[in-house]
Amino acid sequence: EESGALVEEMNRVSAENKKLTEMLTVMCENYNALRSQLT
Amino acid sequence: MDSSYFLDKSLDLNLNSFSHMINEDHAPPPPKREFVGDFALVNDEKAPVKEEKRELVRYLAQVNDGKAQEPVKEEAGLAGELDRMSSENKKLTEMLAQLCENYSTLQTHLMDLASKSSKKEAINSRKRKAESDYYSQNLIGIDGNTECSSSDEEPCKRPKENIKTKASRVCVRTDASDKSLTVKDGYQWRKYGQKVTRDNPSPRAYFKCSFAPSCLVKKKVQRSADDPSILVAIYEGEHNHMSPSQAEISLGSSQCVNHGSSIHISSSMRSSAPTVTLDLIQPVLCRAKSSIQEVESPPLQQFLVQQMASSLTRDPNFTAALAAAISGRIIDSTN
Repeated sequence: EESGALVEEMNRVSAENKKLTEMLTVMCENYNALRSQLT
Repeated sequence: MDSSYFLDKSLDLNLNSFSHMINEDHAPPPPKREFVGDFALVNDEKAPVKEEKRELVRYLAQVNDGKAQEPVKEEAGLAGELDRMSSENKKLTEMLAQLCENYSTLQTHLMDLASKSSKKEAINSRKRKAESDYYSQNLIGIDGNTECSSSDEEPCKRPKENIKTKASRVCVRTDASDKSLTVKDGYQWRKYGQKVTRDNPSPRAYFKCSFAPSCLVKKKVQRSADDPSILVAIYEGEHNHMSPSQAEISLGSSQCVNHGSSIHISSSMRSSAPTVTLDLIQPVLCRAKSSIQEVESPPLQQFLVQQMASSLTRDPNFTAALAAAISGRIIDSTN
């Protein structure tokens, strides 16, 4: 049971990581687009 | 920049290297590939991954697919992995926060630049407008009135006042077929621009004195809109040097005749009318002068004679021969 809970928690954290990574990707794109406007 | 690099970095959890990546100059924008798929995609095959981790990833993929659920034996390993993922999560959050901050800073900077450039543009357009107003007023008041309106704002006032005291207008009748915008006034000018104005089909040429920048006099020449045979020259400022042909002109001024050149001088130029009149008919004057010189002694011949005399006097043989001839003549005459 304990390992099941651990796995569940890991799934949650993994999904969160995935979301964060996606957000970072989008932010990177936006940032670079903005910077290219400056140059 | 490959997206796998970005993904690798996200797993590597190196905050500094990520910052370097987003701040790198001339870096191409990141590809628009979205991060979709399983957790397994996050792990690049090239990256060193522990066997244990791979098993876990496989297991998680199966869990996500809902195909199978195997019991996990090594709880400690799982807990360690959970810790690692949590710390990764935390670092990702920090990176995101920093990136957001950088983004907002950059955006503010960009907005500042945009507002500055728009202000500059507005100032430039106002200057251009004021300048064109001034020129159009000068052209309308051809018969002497060079007053400028002083209803503008303070920054535009000072240069206008300066010009008001020194601007002068000269109208010269020329051959209508002559398309050049040249007014011969005895000074040498350098043309630095030409433009077509709204109120006149013929272009306006801009000249500055060849002694510039020490002499700041400028001249604008344009054909009159009413009579294209009249060239209107507007002078700004006064020369701080002698005209190159002034001495020559003053010598021959008593002999010059105005051959049909209609000259009208306004404002401050009027006080020095004789000089200007001579300047303006310089071609006529030169013609008259040269004809006089042709009758009396052509300058070329005179020059040749002088050259010959100087070379002969320098020759000792010639001097001796001349002395002998003169003395012989004297002896003959006494005999």
